[in-house]
Amino acid sequence: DVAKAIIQLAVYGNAQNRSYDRLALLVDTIGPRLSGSKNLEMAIGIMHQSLKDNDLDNVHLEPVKIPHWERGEESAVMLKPRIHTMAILGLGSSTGTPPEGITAEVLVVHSFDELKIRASEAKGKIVVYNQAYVNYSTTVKYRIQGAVEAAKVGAVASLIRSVTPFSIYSPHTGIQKYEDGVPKIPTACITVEDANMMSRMASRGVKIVIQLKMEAKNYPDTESFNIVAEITGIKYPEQIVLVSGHLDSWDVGQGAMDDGGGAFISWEALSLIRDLGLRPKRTLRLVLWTAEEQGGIGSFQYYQLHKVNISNYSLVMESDAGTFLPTGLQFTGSPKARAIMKEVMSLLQPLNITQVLSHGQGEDINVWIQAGVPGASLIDNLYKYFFFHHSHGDTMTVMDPKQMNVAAAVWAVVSYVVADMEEMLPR
Amino acid sequence: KAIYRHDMVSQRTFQEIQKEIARYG
Repeated sequence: DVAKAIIQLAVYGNAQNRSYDRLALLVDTIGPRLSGSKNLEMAIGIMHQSLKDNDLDNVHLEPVKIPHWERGEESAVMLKPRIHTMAILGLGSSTGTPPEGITAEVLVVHSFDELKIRASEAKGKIVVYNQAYVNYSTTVKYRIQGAVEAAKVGAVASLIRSVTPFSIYSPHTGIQKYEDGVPKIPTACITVEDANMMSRMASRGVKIVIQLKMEAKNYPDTESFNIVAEITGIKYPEQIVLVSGHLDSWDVGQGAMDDGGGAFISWEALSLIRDLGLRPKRTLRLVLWTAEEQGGIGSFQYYQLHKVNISNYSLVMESDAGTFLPTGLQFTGSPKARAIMKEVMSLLQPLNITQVLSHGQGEDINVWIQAGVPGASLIDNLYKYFFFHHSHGDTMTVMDPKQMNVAAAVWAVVSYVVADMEEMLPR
Repeated sequence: KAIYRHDMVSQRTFQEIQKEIARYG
């Protein structure tokens, strides 16, 4: 009755709220942990020591190179038709403006198609995108490509409506990408409210002028580490079940939800198994990734280093979509593997979380999944998740200890059983 | 060594695997 023992300990026993309390201590102490920042460096040091103190096996740091971008001071002030200071967040890897800023007229568009149609109007302007929110994966392309598309038609900067289904005047940052051969123009996200307002103003034929100042700067790549800790398998130690979350975050709020929760329920999964004195047949490997937010930078270098051993990976797991109350497990794998995972999830009947859905995924594990390794991720209330995603609202206040207990229990049961079954999951 | 790899066929029937997993509950 291992599953019951894990659930009992995590949800009703002495380990209750432990993942929440551990997370709160770190993010209250350190705050958010941007790639290349001192905060991230300190957090890695603290976590490295904490995992050793937790008596896990083979705790070590694997060096990687990661991007180093700094936001600096930034501001956007509407000068016409009236003075209005706008809340903005520069987008990751954006260039800065000259010290005096960029002051230009605004062209408001609602889609890339509209931008192409009105390309002749864009020269020398600040393009404001007021794109409708469909869902995150569809709409995020505006944040990622907005600057490049605007630069192609001669714009001097771009301001992107935050990619979120709900807003209380909260900008949501995130990575964006430049393209070789296209001018690199400054780009920032603005609030849904300001994007809507400027759209209304423009539709009345009102001229809008904005002064944008951004000190953003890209520095040479810097050294960081993925953190690894294990419970070594007792029968097939070279075979692995990988349990993970990322330790870096954007420089907003506390980086508690994205992805402190995922990192800490992953640690909690191993702690629960250690507390119960369980030792699976295969190695349970916890990895806390670095520089996920810049596009899975740390995890890709882990893949490069470890892919020679890919046939020994039974399952890769990442929690990077919130640790609110889980509604099921997302899974990618063969029909046989899916049938086995349904059996594993049935062990969570006491928590009434037994669904196995499709789309097991994670920025840091997708490369393994694409190479054929079965992959799993937690699914919870994504609508709520994107309320706070990449915004100053990403703090401990949105986290719920009881929900984290349940998420950790699901993570521990799934990872332990798959690690202890006689056979690896079929490909 | 590992009993099952992607290039090998499982040694066990699904019912056996079901029973194995049930023992964890």
